[in-house]
Amino acid sequence: MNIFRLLGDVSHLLAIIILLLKIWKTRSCAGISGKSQLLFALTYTTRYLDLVTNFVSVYNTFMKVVFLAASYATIWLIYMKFRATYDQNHDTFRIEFLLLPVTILSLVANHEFTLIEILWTWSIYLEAVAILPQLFMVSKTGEAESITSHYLFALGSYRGLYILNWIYRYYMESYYDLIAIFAGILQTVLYCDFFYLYITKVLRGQRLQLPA
Amino acid sequence: RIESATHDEL
Repeated sequence: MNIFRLLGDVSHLLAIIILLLKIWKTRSCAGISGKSQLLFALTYTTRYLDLVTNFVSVYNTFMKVVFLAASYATIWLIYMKFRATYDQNHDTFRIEFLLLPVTILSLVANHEFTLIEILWTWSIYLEAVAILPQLFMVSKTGEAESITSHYLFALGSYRGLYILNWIYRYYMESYYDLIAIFAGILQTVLYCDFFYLYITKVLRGQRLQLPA
Repeated sequence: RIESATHDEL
């Protein structure tokens, strides 16, 4: 473990908690893409299958349980409890256009052709593009509540910090995983325009307005 | 091949 990965995990945890609190406190999931949350739940489910078979550390197990529980709780809030506030008309990204290439790529580019490894690879590739429906929804509605933009900033920062973690591990532990690195860079790059808007606007107290 | 026996990252 290193400071970059720890900060990354904390940022990730923060993002998930911000989102849960936003929906629970405002009793509304307006502006939130249910499709992205579904993809995140799929990501954690397929990645953490080794939760019971492969013990890494108490921290690792604890975080996996928290991420799984929080992602399913978020889905329950969006599609069940507060489904009346779910903005279906703006959450229209065709996720099959993500699932197909992710599935093909995970079958072609993986470390080992075993079910567990293919599912892990699938979850890595899926996570890289899982935020697209959310970013698409923000661009469609033209704006996002400030709490939603804080959520996106924390979520985007987490994988950016993981990139620093991979640089650290390459030099200090000669460890690298090209699949995670490639997907992590793509994932972080997708947030770039949002990061720009967040830094230049939201941090100055303005609303996040995307050029419609 | 990239040696990543077990995935120890989240």
